[in-house]
Amino acid sequence: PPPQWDWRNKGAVTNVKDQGMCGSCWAFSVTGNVEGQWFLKRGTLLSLSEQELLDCDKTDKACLGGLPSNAYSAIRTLGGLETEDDYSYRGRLQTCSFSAEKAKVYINDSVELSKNEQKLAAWLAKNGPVSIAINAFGMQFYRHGISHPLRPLCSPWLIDHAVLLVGYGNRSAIPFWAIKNSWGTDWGEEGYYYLHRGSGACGVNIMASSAVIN
Amino acid sequence: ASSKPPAAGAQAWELASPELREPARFALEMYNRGRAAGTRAALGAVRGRVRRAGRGSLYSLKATLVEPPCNDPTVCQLPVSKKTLLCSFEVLDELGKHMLLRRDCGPVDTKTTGAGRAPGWFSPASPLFQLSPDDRNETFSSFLPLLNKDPLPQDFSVKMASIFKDFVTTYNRTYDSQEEASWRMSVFANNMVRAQKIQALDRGTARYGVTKFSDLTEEEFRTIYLNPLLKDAPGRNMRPAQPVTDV
Repeated sequence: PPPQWDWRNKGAVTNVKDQGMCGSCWAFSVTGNVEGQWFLKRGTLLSLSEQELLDCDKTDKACLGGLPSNAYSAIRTLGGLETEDDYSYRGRLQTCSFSAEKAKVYINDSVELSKNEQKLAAWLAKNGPVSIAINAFGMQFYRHGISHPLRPLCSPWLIDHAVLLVGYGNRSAIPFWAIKNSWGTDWGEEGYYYLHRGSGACGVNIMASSAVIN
Repeated sequence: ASSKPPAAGAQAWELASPELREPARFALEMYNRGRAAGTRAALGAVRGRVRRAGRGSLYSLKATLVEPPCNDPTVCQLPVSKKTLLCSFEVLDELGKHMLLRRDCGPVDTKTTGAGRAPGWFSPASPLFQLSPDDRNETFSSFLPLLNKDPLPQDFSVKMASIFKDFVTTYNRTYDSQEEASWRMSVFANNMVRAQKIQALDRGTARYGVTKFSDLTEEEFRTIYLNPLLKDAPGRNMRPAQPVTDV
């Protein structure tokens, strides 16, 4: 893969959003991925609705949590995603008010990505931002810089937060992943989290996935 | 226990129980915070030391707390008639304002120790009640580096209060009551300790410290913002992506 890549300067990433007091990170991770896929396949960057997933994805648990793999399936079953403006975010479970006529994007499938970080970087550079899930150890107090917790403290098996890989590179020879979080721009580096790349830090490579749009 | 405290800045000294009452009561209040009546723990025996801290005092308390019987089967997995906990608290008292800096509790097995007391409970020499050197180092020096110097800095709690005040202003925090504010300040102080430990153990270039989540306990943060399903639920199977041959 190229030595560095960043989909933010290629127009494939919407502004950082804020999930509020709700465990809906899974919805933001998936909409972020689908936004990127739709941009790369159709050339239009749309900000898509997480609230639709909270309300209408009956497999997942809205603010109590959910899984990207379930969410992709729900988007296919529902028939697509509305935009953020049409189905705006409330941060709590409401009655599903999805209307197929208003859906602006659809997906055809979803895939699981490699756990090899080199291959993951290559896939990202070619195909767009990637939905992942990590162990959020230390993120409550993260301010800036490249995070690299000791492995026992940030076990790859205690995944508890879904986010979006938007790029990768090196800062003074330290390899990093650039990660779009959903805790607002007043957290981390303007809403972004930088995590060490190449060591499986915090399970960054364990649950990588993407929607597929034909 | 000597009743007359030595001069400020001297080492800690044992206290007579009446002097412990206030800090112990505050620690119990913080421990029972958010609990409905009838579910609150009661204070058993208390012993402790005090160390002068600027204009206030830093109490290191060892106390037993007695949890009420657990009547609600949905709440307790293991029905326990009564449970005795052995707790250590650090309470900072400055001009009558208390702040809980540290709380560690663990069950004392009443069956093995008999009559609900650890052996040698009241003997000052009991290992249970000495602040172990690594205890002391871990809590005071890692978070409060200035504490290593005797006497404690004059403005320690002023400094903490001012950092907390900045936090409240920066993130536009409001609290319903003075009690809530003091509870949140003690959570904030605790979180500063946690952040510094995470900082000390990070091998990257990340900086940890005050964020907008700094007044939330770990439990609150985890419950509100994180997603336990990710590690618990298997999720749907997805086919593997085609490997990338040319980027």
